[in-house]
Amino acid sequence: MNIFRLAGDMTHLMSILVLLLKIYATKSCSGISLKTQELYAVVFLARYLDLLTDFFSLYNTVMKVVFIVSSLAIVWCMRYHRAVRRTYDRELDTFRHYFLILGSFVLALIFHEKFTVREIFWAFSIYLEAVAILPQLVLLQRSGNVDNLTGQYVFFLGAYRGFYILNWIYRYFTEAHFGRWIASISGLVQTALYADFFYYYFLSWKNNAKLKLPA
Amino acid sequence: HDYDDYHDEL
Repeated sequence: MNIFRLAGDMTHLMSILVLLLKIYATKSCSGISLKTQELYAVVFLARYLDLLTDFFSLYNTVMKVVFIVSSLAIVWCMRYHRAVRRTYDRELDTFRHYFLILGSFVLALIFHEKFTVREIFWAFSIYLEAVAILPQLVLLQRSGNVDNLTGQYVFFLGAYRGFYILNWIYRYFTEAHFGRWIASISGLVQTALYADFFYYYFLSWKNNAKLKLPA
Repeated sequence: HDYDDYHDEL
């Protein structure tokens, strides 16, 4: 564990707490893409298949459980909670995310570390996470002005993988055999997808204005 | 084994 990875995990945890706060405090999920939340639930379920078989550390196991439970709870909330589900922007959240799942799985069948179920599901979860934010970014562009908590949620979610990139650079220079190209390249793509959001987020912060993504 | 230090990240 290095400081970059810890910062990344804490930022990721922060994004989940901000989203839970928004849904719980405002009893609303307006501006949140259910499709992105569903993709993240698939990402964590596919990535943490080793939850019950491999134990690295208490931290590792606890964080995996937190990520899986929170992502499933948010999906459940947005689908079935009486008050929250009414605030879901169903007509705006129309990204065909099944293609992202299919595409990521096909890519994982081609590019993986080893041709085993776990490695293919792991690579699938890495590729899927890289594009999981797309429905959410599309929804933000369509839904005009973005409330603060939603903006902060997307910001932290984008920043966490940026810290992981620093972690991979650090590990590349400090560890002998460091070959996690799948995660590194995919992480670069993932963070790059947030580039324009980060730009408009920075402008809204600098001008102290409401965050607004151009349609 | 190599799997460990490979999947130690979240």
